Amino acid sequence: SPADEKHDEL
Amino acid sequence: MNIFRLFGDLSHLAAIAILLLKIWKTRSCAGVSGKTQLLFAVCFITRYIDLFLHFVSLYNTEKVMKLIYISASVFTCYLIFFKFKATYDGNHDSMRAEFLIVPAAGLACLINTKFDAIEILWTFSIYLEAVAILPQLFLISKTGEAETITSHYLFAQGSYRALYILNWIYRYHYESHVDTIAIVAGVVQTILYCDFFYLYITKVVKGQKIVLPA
Repeated sequence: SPADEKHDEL
Repeated sequence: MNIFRLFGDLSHLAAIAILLLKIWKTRSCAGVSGKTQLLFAVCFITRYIDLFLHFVSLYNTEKVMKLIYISASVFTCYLIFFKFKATYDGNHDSMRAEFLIVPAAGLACLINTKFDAIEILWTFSIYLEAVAILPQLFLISKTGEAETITSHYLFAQGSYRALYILNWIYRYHYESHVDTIAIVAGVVQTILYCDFFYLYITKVVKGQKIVLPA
């Protein structure tokens, strides 16, 4: 899903 | 969040704080590459552009950290190019930043996970960050030395992405999470510090100053 594709790190 | 990423972000914050303190306390940005700081500011702005697009409530630390990074890097550039401009070593800060920005932008358009504006900006920011320290390392090689406090700044700055590599190994192993672009760029970025890390560990730790050629 696009959510986990999102880059979740600084 | 894992310990490596936590210490990586803390190391990054420490680097930004060390540099700000050095410039503010000594009221001088001698030995500091303004171009590297500009490139870092561009990295933060292009990477955290979502903060500007849709305002988000600052409830979580991540948003606050992003704002701290952007404001601290812009403030550092203000100190270098305005407030303490007289102490800026322009002649030695002579690496052409365009030679870093243009290839990073071009590569971001060619190699990315999704061809849309935000993702291209994020990818550009990752590629640019990998090489953003080069003007600073170039300046040190031109002046032939680095102030001890600047060495500590560089050590913290280099350690942040090195710790992120450990974070990526951790996340691959435990969360099977992989962000190839960030990993490849992060490895390149850390490799660029190897020479400095060697000098830092063999010299600065023993109280000596870094003088080039070593």
